[in-house]
Amino acid sequence: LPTHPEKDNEGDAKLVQNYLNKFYAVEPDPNQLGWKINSESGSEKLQKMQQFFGLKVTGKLDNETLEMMKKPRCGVPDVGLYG
Amino acid sequence: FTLPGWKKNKLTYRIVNYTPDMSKEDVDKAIEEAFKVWSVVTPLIFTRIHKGIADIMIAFGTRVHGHCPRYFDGPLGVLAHAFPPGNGLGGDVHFDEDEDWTTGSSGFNLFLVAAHEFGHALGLSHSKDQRALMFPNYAYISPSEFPLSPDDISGIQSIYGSPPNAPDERPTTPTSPKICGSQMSFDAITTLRREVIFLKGRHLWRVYPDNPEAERELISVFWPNVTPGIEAAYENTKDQILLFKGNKFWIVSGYQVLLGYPKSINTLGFPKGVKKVDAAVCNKNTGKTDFFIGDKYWRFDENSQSMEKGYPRPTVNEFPGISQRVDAVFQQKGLFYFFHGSKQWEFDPLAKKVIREMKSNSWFNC
Repeated sequence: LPTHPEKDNEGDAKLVQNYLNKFYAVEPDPNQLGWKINSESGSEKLQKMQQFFGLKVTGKLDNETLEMMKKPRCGVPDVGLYG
Repeated sequence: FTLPGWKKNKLTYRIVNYTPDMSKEDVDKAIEEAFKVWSVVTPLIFTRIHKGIADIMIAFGTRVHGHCPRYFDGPLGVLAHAFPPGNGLGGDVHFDEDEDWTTGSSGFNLFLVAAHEFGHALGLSHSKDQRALMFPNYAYISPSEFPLSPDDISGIQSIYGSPPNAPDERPTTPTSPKICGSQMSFDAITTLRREVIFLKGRHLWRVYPDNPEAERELISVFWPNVTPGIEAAYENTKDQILLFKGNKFWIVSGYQVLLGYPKSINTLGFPKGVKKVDAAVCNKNTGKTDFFIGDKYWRFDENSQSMEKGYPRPTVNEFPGISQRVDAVFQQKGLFYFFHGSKQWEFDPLAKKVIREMKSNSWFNC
């Protein structure tokens, strides 16, 4: 059956956001007093992920980055404390 | 990166429940072997208990499971997770039951995933090195291969030190498959000028015509950016080697991987349905390369850099007597050598007939 491109994009966008939040979210600073909005942007997280996997670091989503995100993997974060 | 490890070398583990995908014996064995991966390179000793709280509690669960703050996501995606050394959840390892757990290369190999998660349970975080067991993405390697890379070993030994030097107490680190073993087989074989290079798992052997002693090396020493487990290889007409794995291929010239690789095998003219190449050989006399996939072969013209029309065709039609799937193939002095498992067949392409059958490791001084 033909896929619906815009639906694919929607699914991919959700996958990317979920992936970055799960594996590249910066852990809260234990010495931080009170709440602080996590100001790191999606692009910065994406750059961190691309750098980790040795991909072209652009901060933009490309096919190679998306393909890497779709690979089965371990659920422990790649950055920050995994405790 | 490493976290503080356990403050003791004797650790306990408990298998809390089982996956229906595998027999209990196979799960027990996979978990035991996964701990052994780490115990052979450290002073650590792992003892199994069947009741109560162990340092490392091992369980299978789906989606939201027990008190675990992390949830699983159904088939694929996240396969398992673990927690660093500590009390409570510390050291615990959870496997996603929605995955297909196996002892082989299909689904996800429980031994390999468990060995990775136990690395976390001992204090290791993820490695950026694609060859490392602690690399986050799943990659199957034959369980007969020792799965730890130098990066994994230096990481874990930076926390716990090396195993005590009493060889009669500890087995040495398992090494590569024995080249003279009766069942020795190869993943891929290629020539490079006058030498023949045999590839299997993470290793390659270089055989020179006038030197009976093969030279063994890690593939990653030559080509760091090429993933292990190469499935096909051949030398083209431009003094280069093409290496194939899954739907990707690299071109190497000497030690250099050409820029822009790996590329998809579709760029060679294979249709999307073709997912991997079993073996390949370039016929120096005709400048045509034959790709063997299953029981068929495709023909590629090196001059025009294009796949010829009218393929694939049954291999046995062009190569009578070669009826099994081809693991590896290379050409020397005009003759082709086809490999399947522990056997090889010497084939005369002009007479179109098998000349003789030999053992796969007949090229080595066994």
